[in-house]
Amino acid sequence: GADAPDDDDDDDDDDPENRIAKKMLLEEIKANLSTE
Amino acid sequence: NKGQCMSAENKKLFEEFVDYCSGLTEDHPEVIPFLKGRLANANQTYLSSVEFRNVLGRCLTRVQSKRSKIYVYINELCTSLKANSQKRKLTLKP
Repeated sequence: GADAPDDDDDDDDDDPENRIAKKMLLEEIKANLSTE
Repeated sequence: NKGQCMSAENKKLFEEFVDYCSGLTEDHPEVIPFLKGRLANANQTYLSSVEFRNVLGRCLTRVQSKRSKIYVYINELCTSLKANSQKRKLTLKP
């Protein structure tokens, strides 16, 4: 039979809270690099 | 020496968190070094505190059970470390 879909491979971009945290973090890193 | 063993325990937890997250943030390799930089800038009192151990333990447990929120927990850890960074005194030249 067909393999069960790999449902634990949850993409981190699906979760809105995670998407916002990721955006904030990457912006902070960029700002941090520009001030160094 | 209680502070030292707490500090060592927290360091081990932090490395466990970093090891787990490194594999999941390969699309942004700058994130983990940034988190390590935040740790390097944090004051020693906080790094050997129960508070930091609780934050680490909570983030590690949650990220292992909910990988889809990985950046939420990395951000939480960065924020707690930033809030306890060493206050660098700027010595103004006369």
